[in-house]
Amino acid sequence: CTEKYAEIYYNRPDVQKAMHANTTGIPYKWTACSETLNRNWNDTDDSILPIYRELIAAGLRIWVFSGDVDSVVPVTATRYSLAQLKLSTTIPWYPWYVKKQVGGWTEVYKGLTFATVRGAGHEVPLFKPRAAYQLFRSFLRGEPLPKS
Amino acid sequence: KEEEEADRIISLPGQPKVSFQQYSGYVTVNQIVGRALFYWLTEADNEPLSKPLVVWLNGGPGCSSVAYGASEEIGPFRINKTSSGLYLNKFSWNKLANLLFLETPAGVGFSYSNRSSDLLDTGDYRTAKDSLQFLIHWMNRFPRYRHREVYITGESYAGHYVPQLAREIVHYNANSKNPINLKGFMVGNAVTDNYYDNLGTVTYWWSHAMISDKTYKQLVNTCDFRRHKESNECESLYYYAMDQEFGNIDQYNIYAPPCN
Repeated sequence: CTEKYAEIYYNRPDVQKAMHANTTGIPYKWTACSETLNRNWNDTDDSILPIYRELIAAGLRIWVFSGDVDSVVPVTATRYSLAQLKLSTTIPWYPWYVKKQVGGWTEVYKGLTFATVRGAGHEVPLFKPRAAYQLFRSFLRGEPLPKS
Repeated sequence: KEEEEADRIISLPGQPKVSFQQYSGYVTVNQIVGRALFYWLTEADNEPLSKPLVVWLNGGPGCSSVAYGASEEIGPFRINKTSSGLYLNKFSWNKLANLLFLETPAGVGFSYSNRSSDLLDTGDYRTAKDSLQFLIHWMNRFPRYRHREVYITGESYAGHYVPQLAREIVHYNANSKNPINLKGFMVGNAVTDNYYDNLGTVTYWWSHAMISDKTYKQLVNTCDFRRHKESNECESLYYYAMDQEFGNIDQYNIYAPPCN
């Protein structure tokens, strides 16, 4: 429901003034999602996997996570897709922990780290903020998620 | 420096006292048609100069980083129930990094274009190109970030934007005297591959008992998951699953009470 609060807050003139937003008088209201853009999206890649292959080869740090109670882009979808990369395993599948509880499961592949977040929906940091914070910290440090 | 100061947010309405600096405003990414992207930078709450820059792109396509990334997920502020003020997010990612929320492409959130047709023919390609232009120009406005470690993050349809922007940066860096110090990216619940995403989605519905065996088999046997636009027969099956079998649930968080 927090999206509704945003629709009101970001349409307030005093908020827009404080943020130097809408200085040109945009002829439509601020919305959390633009239906116009969504309906008229003109080009989309069928698959991002070729980009993953290119960027893994370029040596970028790549992490993919999935909240496991989202049914819109669910964990099974991500696993099926990533499996097509056929990456070799560096650290085998294990449960990771946050505040002495299982945060989810993870596997470190050569060039990519995959992690699930237990009990999190589509917007992982909204539903599991502590677990998402741990995930972000480990990502920035370039370290595997904690085993205990 | 003047441009940077002009973008400084003194304080947002209803904002609690904070120790970090924030800036927001527009960066023009196409002078000819007048296309400008909106950003909101919330710097790290301690030692921002020693911390990386993390760019958040939201999904959709067409959804606002300010609405979702900043206000619901990783940003320092949450909006209260009456929309009269803000309160602090205990687990804000700006404890670890400087957060740059980017509204991309034009038409998302506060970002705009003076050419109205831009809203009707945008897509992955323009999003990646404009986002790169944004970063280049933004770093001219904030030169202290020019050599900073950069990471890109996002969720959902940003599973397209984030790797696509990362690739644009890698290609740009190959021929640039001022490369962007991109170190990596992280995406969550990310749209990745049409066929395997769709197959994995209906399999998740079945394995989590959201749909019946019969509907699952019909979906797998009827739908061509490689297509952008499904057949009428397949669409009917999707509607049946959602209307008759899912029940009134929040599909984005299947065990949570729905927002009515």
